[in-house]
Amino acid sequence: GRARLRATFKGMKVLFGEYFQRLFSGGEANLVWIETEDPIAPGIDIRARPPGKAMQSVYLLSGGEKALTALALIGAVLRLRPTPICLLDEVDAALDDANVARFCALLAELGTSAQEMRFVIISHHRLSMAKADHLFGVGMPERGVSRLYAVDMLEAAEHIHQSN
Amino acid sequence: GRARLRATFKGMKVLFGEYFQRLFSGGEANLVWIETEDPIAPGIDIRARPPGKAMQSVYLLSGGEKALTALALIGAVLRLRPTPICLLDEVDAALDDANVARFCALLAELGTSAQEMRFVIISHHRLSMAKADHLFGVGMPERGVSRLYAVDMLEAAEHIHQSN
Amino acid sequence: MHITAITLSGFKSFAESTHLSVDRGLTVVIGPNGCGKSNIIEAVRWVMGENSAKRLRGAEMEDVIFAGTRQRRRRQSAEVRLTLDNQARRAPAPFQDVPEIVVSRRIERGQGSTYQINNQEVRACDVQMLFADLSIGSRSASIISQGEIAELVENKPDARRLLLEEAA
Amino acid sequence: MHITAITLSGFKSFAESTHLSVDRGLTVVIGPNGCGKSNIIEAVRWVMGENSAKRLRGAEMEDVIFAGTRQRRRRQSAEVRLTLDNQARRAPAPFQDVPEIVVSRRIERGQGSTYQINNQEVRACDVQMLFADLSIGSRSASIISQGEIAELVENKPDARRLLLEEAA
Ligand SMILES: Nc1ncnc2c1ncn2[C@@H]1O[C@H](COP(=O)(O)OP(=O)(O)OP(=O)(O)O)[C@@H](O)[C@H]1O
Ligand SMILES: Nc1ncnc2c1ncn2[C@@H]1O[C@H](COP(=O)(O)OP(=O)(O)OP(=O)(O)O)[C@@H](O)[C@H]1O
Ligand SMILES: [Mg+2]
Ligand SMILES: [Mg+2]
Repeated sequence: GRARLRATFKGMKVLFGEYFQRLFSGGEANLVWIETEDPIAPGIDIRARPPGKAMQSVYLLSGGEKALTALALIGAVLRLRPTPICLLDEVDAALDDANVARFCALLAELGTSAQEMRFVIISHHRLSMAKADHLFGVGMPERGVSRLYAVDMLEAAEHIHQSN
Repeated sequence: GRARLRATFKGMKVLFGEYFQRLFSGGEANLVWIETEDPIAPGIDIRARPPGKAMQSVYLLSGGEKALTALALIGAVLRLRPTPICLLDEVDAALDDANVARFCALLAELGTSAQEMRFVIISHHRLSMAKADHLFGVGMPERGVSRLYAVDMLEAAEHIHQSN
Repeated sequence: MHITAITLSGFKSFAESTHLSVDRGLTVVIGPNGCGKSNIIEAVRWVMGENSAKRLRGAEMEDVIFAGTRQRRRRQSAEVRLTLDNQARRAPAPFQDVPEIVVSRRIERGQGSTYQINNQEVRACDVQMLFADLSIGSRSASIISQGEIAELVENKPDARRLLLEEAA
Repeated sequence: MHITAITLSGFKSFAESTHLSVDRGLTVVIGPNGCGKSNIIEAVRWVMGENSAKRLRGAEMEDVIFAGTRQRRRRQSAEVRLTLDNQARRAPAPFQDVPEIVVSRRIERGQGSTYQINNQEVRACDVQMLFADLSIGSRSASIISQGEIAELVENKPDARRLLLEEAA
């Protein structure tokens, strides 16, 4: 009921704050419980302040900052209650190199912690590829027909190295 | 009036088809004039088929394919009627390397053609940076306060090379 | 409990039967634009019971069936299977005693979708219920489609309540 | 006609006066997340007459004024200037005879926005009209904000009609 929801909320708020600080190397972030007519259906507001900046509306954050804030929130939810899989489609598209690295570190931690979360992510980013435990390629050797193939990590690294 | 609009539409359709084929290395794309109650306010539908694929709803296209299709359309409009500036904020975020290269080639062509279009684009992609005629960096040496500085292309290339 | 495999057959651009095994840690899927990566994510949302064709970029649900190419005829059906590992025997009833749970959804042209769990035909809501018990589902924060990551932050406060319910 | 310079002063994270000259060809702006790149694009949309604070990620128009940091006091006003080169003397009346056209917008806390063209105070619609004559404006296809590129393709057919009107 409501007591359980409030307890969960408290845990989510603390974890969200921690993950935010880790992904942003500082700053602070908070969740706010907003009462609605339904006592077990609150609204949840986000207050976030990247390091050195003033606390402002989250809507004013940059594209990359919003993505990172969202990832901190997802991390908190997964840590509280792991799921059978987590699928992330190009969530690193808006991130700069330094933030891609922090994003991958977050996934690695959730993957090795008690949660043992398994992630399948889609990415065009070479830094994300480099952090893969398993790498798959999708291609269309016959046009319009997708094929999946396992990619050897060392071969891929060689290929990326050559293309630079 | 309507005659002029129809003539413009015809030109837009042809150019859109050309730019699409260039960005996709093939395939075909079309614009369709849709009559509404207002004879000078038609709807414009897009039909696009990447090479080798069946003609389907544009909504089924991938993120990168949609971005590329949109860029073909923008290219057609700019070619018909150049504007004082064109600002593109991270439009290459969804593009793979090969398509970023085609995107930059399109900008280069519009920049040197009779249109002499000037582009200011924001990008995290090293291939787009490499194609810049002028490079600016934005940073926050004092946290929360933006500063703009001109970046020397050769120095930047060196820096990118080292980070790989 | 973990999802250990995703199998697609005739789903969107995956004309042929395709098997993706999901191991521990981080799996990264790469490939050029339009090659089918997001289609895999949508296949998982679909087999978990996604009802809105629009959320799968289609106009109607049959749009997920392989539509054919200039060289290859279209398919009459699409099927996606998810394999869940239940070694720890923690699955919700009535599946707590089986080592593996295989959930599948199939759609035939002109006939709509059918669902199965371990080869028994079930209703859509049974599948949605099973995944809901595992705190996941086609609208879960555990599945973020292309372009949607910022929505968690840009949404209204009441849209975010789902996260709280998932975590509880 | 070309825009040859963009000047921001007190606009969002640009607390100090910042001058970006726009030369021929391709200018690329780079930098880490959150450093202010998109704010530059929004500054241009704003000075061209953008009326919706929401489209600039704010709740009200005063949200574009530098809000201060822990080390620096907030500013009382924001100003953005665009310089258009009219060497070819093709500008619309009444500006056809000047070599350069400088358009600026200023907002003061508690006082709203004022516009100027070549140091003459004008109305917002005069600025919007000038740019409309040049086939550009805050809603033009020539200005694509972050995350919006796919919208051109995903929109309804009547939203795309604006492109036709711009090209005509
Ligand atoms: N029913 C269908 N039959 C055949 N092909 C389809 C069907 N539905 C979608 N497609 C094709 O699948 C392709 C899109 O695949 P998808 O979105 O997975 O690409 P992607 O690998 O994620 O690319 P990106 O990197 O650009 O996001 C489109 O080209 C589309 O035409
Ligand atoms: N009025 C304001 N005063 C001070 N800072 C502001 C103001 N409005 C927005 N900001 C700050 O500007 C930053 C966003 O800048 P912007 O969106 O330009 O970043 P960006 O360089 O485009 O980043 P990204 O690469 O992630 O897209 C935010 O951190 C926000 O807090
Ligand atoms: Mg995709
Ligand atoms: Mg930005």
